[in-house]
Amino acid sequence: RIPDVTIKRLPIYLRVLDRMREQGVDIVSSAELARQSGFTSEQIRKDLAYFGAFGTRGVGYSVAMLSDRIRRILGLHREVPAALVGAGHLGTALARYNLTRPQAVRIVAIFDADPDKVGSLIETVPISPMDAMEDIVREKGVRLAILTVPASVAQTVAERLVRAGVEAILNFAPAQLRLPPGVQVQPIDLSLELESLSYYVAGERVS
Amino acid sequence: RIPDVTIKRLPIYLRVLDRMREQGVDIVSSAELARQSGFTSEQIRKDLAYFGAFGTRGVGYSVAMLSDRIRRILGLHREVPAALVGAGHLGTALARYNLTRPQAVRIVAIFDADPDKVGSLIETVPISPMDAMEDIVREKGVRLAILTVPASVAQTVAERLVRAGVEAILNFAPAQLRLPPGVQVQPIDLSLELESLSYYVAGERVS
Ligand SMILES: NC(=O)c1ccc[n+]([C@@H]2O[C@H](COP(=O)([O-])OP(=O)(O)OC[C@H]3O[C@@H](n4cnc5c(N)ncnc54)[C@H](O)[C@@H]3O)[C@@H](O)[C@H]2O)c1
Ligand SMILES: NC(=O)c1ccc[n+]([C@@H]2O[C@H](COP(=O)([O-])OP(=O)(O)OC[C@H]3O[C@@H](n4cnc5c(N)ncnc54)[C@H](O)[C@@H]3O)[C@@H](O)[C@H]2O)c1
Repeated sequence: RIPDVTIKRLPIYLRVLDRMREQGVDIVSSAELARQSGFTSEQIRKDLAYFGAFGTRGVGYSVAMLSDRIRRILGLHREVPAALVGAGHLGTALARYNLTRPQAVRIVAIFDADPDKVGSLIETVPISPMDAMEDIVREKGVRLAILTVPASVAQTVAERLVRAGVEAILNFAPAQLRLPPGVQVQPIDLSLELESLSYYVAGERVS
Repeated sequence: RIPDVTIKRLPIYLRVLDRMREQGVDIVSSAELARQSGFTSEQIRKDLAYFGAFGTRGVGYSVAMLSDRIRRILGLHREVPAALVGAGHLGTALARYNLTRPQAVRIVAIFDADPDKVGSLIETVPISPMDAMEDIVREKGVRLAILTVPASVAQTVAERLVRAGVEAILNFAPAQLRLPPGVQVQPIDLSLELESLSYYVAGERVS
C-alpha cells in the first residue's frame, strides 16, 4: 500500500507537470521535476516507482504521459464531488476558493446548522440544513468532505458524514476524530506552517 | 543550509514530542517518533543530523531535550510577532484561530484596506488601516506576515510588507509573488490537500 506521504506529494508533481505542459515542455528529467517541486530526484523516483516505471533512463519522463498517469492515480480525471460542513468564515472562504476556479474535486453541497445561513448561496451552491445531509450526500455520490465546524461538534458531525457515505475528511477543526478504519482523515493545522516559517525570521542559524 | 522540506517537518516532530512530554514519556526511539509523525526513521535521523546528534544509538532521544532543541531551532522559545493582511473570510478565521490558543507565533497586527473593517476587533487585535502598516510593523518588530488578500493585490501588498520589514510571508492568495531573495515565501494551496484526499475515494488501486 502506497504511503500517505507519497500520495501527498503527487498533487505537487501534477501541478508542476501541468505548468510544463502549458509551456510546451515534452520531456522532463527527474532532476528538473525535483528542482521545480522542491523534492529530491531520489524522492520522486521512489514515489513514482510505486506506480510502475515511466521514465527512460538518461532521458526523463514524458510530461503528458506522467501528468495523465498521476491525474488518474489520484482520481482527478473526473469530477470528484465534495461536501463542506460549517459555512463559517473558514468554510465560506474555502467554498468560494473552490468554486471560482476549475478543479476536479468540486464542492457540490454545503451544510450548516445555523437556520439563518440555510438557504443562502455560496457561488451557486446553496447552504442546506443538516437533516438533509444523508439524502443529499447519497444522491450526489459525495464521498469526500471538508469539515470546518467548531471543535466541540467535530466528532458528531464527522460521524454523521460517515453514516451518510463519506470516506475521506479534510478536517480543519482542532479535534482528533475517532472514525472507522476505512475513513481517511487528513487533519490540517495551519499553525504548523507559521511555526516552520518562524525559522526564517527567528530561528537558530546552524552553520 | 538546511533544506526547506526539513524545516517543514520540524513543527510536526515538535507537536509529537510535546504530546509525549505531556504523557510523561522520557525517551523516544526514532522508530516511535517516525510512527507518530508519519515519516520514516531514516527521514527523521537525516533531518535531525543537520542540527547535530541528539540520540543515543539503541536507546533513542530525550523527549525534553529534543523538543527544547527543535523549539529553539525554529525560534519558538519566544513570542514571534506576526501581521495579517486581508481581514476577510479567510483572514478572520485564521486570526481567530491563532488568537484563541497559546502559540509562539502570534498575530499582533491586522491590516485591511476596507474602511468599514478598520477599527473593529478580532479577538482583542484591532484592524488597522494600510497606511499605518510601516509604522506598526516596525514598532512591533514584526518580520512574519500572513497574506489573505485577493490575488489582484497580492504582489503590491507583499512588496509593501517587505518595505515595512517583513522577511517571511505565508501566502494564501493565488498569485506567484516576486520578492527579493532574502524574503521567504511559503505559498499555501488547500486544493492540493483535496487532490491528495481524492486518491482515497476516487483514485486508482495499484496492487
Ligand atoms: N486548522 C486550522 O489551521 C484552522 C484555521 C482556522 C480555523 N480553524 C477551525 O475551523 C473551524 C471553523 O472556523 P471559523 O472561524 O470558520 O468558525 P465559524 O464559527 O465562523 O464557523 C463555524 C460554522 O459551523 C457551523 N456549525 C456549528 N455547529 C454546527 C453543527 N453542529 N453542524 C453544522 N454546522 C455547525 C456554524 O453555524 C458556523 O457557520 C473552527 O473549528 C476553527 O477552530 C482551523
Ligand atoms: N490558498 C488557499 O487554499 C485559499 C483558500 C481560500 C481562499 N484563498 C485566497 O485567500 C484570499 C482571501 O480570501 P477570502 O475569501 O477571505 O476573501 P475576502 O474577499 O473575504 O477577503 C479579502 C480581504 O482583503 C481585503 N483587501 C482587499 N484589497 C486589499 C488591499 N489592497 N490591501 C489590504 N487589504 C485588502 C478586503 O477588504 C477583504 O477584507 C483570496 O485571495 C482567496 O483566493 C486561498
